[in-house]
Amino acid sequence: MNIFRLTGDLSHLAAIIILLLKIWKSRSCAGISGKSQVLFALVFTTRYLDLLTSFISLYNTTMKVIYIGCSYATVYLIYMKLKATYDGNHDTFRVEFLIVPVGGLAFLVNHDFSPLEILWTFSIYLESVAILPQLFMISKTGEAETITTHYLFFLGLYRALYLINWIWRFYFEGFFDMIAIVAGVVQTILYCDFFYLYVTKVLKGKKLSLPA
Amino acid sequence: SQELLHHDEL
Repeated sequence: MNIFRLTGDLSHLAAIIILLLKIWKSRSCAGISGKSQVLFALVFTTRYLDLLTSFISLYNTTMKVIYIGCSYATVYLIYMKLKATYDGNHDTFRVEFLIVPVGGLAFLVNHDFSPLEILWTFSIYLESVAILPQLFMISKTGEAETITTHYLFFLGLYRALYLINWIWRFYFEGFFDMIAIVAGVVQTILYCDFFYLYVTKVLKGKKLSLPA
Repeated sequence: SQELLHHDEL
């Protein structure tokens, strides 16, 4: 464990908690893409199946349980409890255009052709594009609530910190996982446009609205 | 292919 990975995990946790609290407290999921949240729940489910097979550390297990719990709670709030506030008309990204290619790629490019490893690879590839429905929804509505932009900032920051963690681990441990690194670079690049808007607008107290 | 015994990252 290194400071970049720890900060990255805490940033990821912060994003997940911010979103869950925003929806729970405001009793509304307006502006939130339910499709992205379903994809994240799928990412955690397929990646953390090793909860059943191997114990790495209390921290590892605890965080995985929290991530899975919060992501399913968020999906539950969006599609069941607060369904009336879900803005389905703007959440129209065709997720099958993500899941099918990602599924195919996971079969073709992986570290080991075993069920658990292919599911892990699928989850790594899926996570890199899971935010697209949310970014697409914001481009359609033309704006985002400030709390939603903070959610996206911490979510984008987490994988950017992981990139530094991988540089650190390569340098100090000789460890590198090309699949995670390439997917992590793609994932972080997808946030660049948002990061620019976040820094130039939201941090200056303005509302995030598109076109920029 | 690089065998990763288990993935220690979240």
